[in-house]
Amino acid sequence: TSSSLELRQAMGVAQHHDAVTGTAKQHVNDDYALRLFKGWKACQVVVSNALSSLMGTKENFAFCNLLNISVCPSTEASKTFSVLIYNPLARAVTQYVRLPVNGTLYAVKGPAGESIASEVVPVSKFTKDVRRDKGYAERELVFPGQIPALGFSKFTVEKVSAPERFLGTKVK
Amino acid sequence: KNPTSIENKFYRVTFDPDTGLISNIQNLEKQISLPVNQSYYWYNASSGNEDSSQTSGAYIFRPNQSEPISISQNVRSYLVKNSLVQEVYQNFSAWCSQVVRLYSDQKYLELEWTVGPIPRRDSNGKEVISRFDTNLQTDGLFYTDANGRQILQRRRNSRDTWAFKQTEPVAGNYYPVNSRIFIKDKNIQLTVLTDRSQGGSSIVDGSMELMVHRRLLYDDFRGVGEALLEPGQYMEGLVVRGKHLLVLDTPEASANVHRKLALQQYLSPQIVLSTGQGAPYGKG
Repeated sequence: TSSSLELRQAMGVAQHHDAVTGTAKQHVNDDYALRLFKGWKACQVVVSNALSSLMGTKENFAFCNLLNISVCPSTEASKTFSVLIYNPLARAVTQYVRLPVNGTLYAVKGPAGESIASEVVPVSKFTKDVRRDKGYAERELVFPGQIPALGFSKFTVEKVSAPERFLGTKVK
Repeated sequence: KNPTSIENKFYRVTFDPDTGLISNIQNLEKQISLPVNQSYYWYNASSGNEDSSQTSGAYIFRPNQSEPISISQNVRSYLVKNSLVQEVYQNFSAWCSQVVRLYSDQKYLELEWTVGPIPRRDSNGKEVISRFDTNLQTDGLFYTDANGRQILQRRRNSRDTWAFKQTEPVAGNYYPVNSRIFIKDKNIQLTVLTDRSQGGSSIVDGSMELMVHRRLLYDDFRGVGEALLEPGQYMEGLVVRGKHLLVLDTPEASANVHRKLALQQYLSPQIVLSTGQGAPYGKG
């Protein structure tokens, strides 16, 4: 059980002009950030319950808050995982998804089991410099996700073994 | 060698082979071509002068001169070219870099910037901007949004409702940019969408700038009682990463593109991951 009240309260506190404009002392700003973080943690349970209800299955959902610096332990370590993308807009959108991975080849399937074009690109040196010890992904998986209005799409990702090098046979 | 261009169905971005900076953006659908020089600069924060003791701080933006200092006029860059995405990585300095990105079927150019930790060993407060210089004849006008709602026309060194005497040629022309800023002439409009609220302006005709990060050494005596130093987790200053989305189109067609795109930025799709082995679940 959880409630979005915690985030709503944090947002209420953050209506103060110092929070809106960033003119508070550092320790006060740290407190605003902590309140928002705790609120978002509580809302992750709310979102998980909502998604479970919509999907009809209770799953162990993961929220990767550091995707902007290519950090997500779930995708970096897993060979198979699902990606759910929720679209809060009242029209369908296509969103490019970037997920940190360590493999070189992945098969991505859409909601109806159809193959989705994807590719793996290297993580930039700039990102590696920024993230320090937070993550070690060498690459990012990129694919376009089509998501319906006010709804979600589920994509499944599977790591594919790179084809073995054909070594040939010796002929006498 | 620096990469010279990237393109998709809708845009072609050309880079100066000598400097590595963006030199031209083309909308291939509309056959619009605009020479654009985009780079990063920093304003040296004022610590007070003869005119006023006012320092630059959390409340106050006050550079000590009107011309910003270039972080680098030559960037080291490299290209990653694939079928879904093409990216040019530009390194301006040890604390400023950018990825110029074109996805295969999207009608905008993405600039993902990473700025920080801003150094302070030289004892200068720094207010870092991304600036787009074009040849558009803008007649002192530029446009910013008001809290993501209506677009307001801004006129340099002017206010609509009183006789205004400009005393701060840079700071006095800065306005809040909550979602977008643009400049235009009769035929071309260059729009930049932000992923967060920033300050922005057009200090000279054809130019547009957005402040992406700042780190200051003095309190501005407006009540906060601290310098805006933000040491961050590692006590060396914050690293900030964000995105600017660029739209180049006709003035007539631009609104249709930037309004949809801004909404998609603000209410962006949310990603949730799972291992995919769930037990049946019902509300009951």
